[in-house]
Amino acid sequence: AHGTGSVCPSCGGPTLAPQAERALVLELAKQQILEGLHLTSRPRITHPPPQAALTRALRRLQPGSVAPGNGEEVISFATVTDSTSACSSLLTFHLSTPWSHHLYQARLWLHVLPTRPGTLYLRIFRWGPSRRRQGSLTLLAEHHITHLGWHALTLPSSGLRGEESGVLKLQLDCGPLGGNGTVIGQPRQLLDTAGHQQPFLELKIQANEPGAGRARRR
Amino acid sequence: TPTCGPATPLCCRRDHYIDFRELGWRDWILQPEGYQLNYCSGECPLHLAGSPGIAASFHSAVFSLLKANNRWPASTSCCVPTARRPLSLLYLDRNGNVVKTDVPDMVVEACGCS
Repeated sequence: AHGTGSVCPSCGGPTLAPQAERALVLELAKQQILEGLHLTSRPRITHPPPQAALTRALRRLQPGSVAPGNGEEVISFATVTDSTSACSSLLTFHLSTPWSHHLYQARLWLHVLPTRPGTLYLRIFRWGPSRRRQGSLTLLAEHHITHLGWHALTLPSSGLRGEESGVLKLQLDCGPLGGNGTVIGQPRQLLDTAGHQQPFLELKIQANEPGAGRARRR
Repeated sequence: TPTCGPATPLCCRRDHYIDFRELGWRDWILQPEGYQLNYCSGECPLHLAGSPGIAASFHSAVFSLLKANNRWPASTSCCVPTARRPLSLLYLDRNGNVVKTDVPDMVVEACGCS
C-alpha cells in the first residue's frame, strides 16, 4: 500500500485497483501458507513419487483429521535395495521434518510377494543412528506373515527415535517359520517394488510435547 | 459479519477463493485444490470502533496498544479478522514425502472493527 501511495484498505482508506488487489491477495496467500507450514520457500520436488504409488498410499491411510495439537502425518516412500545373498531388503527413507522426538505412531506398509507356501517370518531391524559405529543393527519388530499382498506392520516409536540426520534405514530379513521357530530362509525376493507397490512408512508426529501448552499457560 | 457486496462501505468479510493453480503450486500441494482466503475490508466509523465482542482478537489487541502509545492516527479503526479456522493440507515436502497437517488460522470467518 505504501508503494502505491494509498493506505491500508482495511482501515477505510482508498481501495486498490482490482488488478493490484488481486496480486496483493495472491502474495498474501503464498506468505500465509508458507508461514503456516514453517517453510521459507516452496519446496522444489526433484523426485516426486509415482502417481499410482501415491494414490495407493493415500487410499490406505485412515481418513479424518490429524492429531490434535498441530500434529502431522507423513508418508515416506522407501528406496529399496534387495540383497542377492539372503532373503532380505534394505529400505531407506529420507525425512525432512525434525520428526524424531515427537513420533508417537509408526507403521510400515509392505506388499509381500508370493515366495513360498506357509507362514513367513519377518524381522525388521534398524540401522543405528549415524553418530554410532557403523553396522549397529537393532531389532525393531517381528511379524508372522500369513497371507500375501499388503501388510501394515506396527513399529515401536521408541525404537525409531534418536535419528537426527533425516535418513532412516530399515533392514528386513525373512524366511519360512520352521517347526522350532527358527528362520531357515533361502535367497528369495521379498518385496514387490515394481508395479507401483513401493513400500512406505506412515508416521504420526505430534508437533508439541504433550502438556507443553498447559505448562506455558501456568 | 456481513459479507461484502459490490457497494458495501462498512467493515465486511470479502470472500475470495484461491486456486493453487493460480499460485503455480499444484505440483506440491496435493489437497485441497484451493482454499477460501477471505479477508476483511471496509470502513470502521467511530461508533463501530472497538465494539463489544469484536475487540477480542489478537489484531484488535495490537491496534489498541498502538493507539494507547499514540503511534496510530487518532480516531482510526481497522476492519480486522475476529474469527479464523484451520485448513487441512496434504503436500509434498522437498524429499517427496507426503505430509498431512492442519494449518491454524487460515480461513477468516468473521471481521470486526478494532
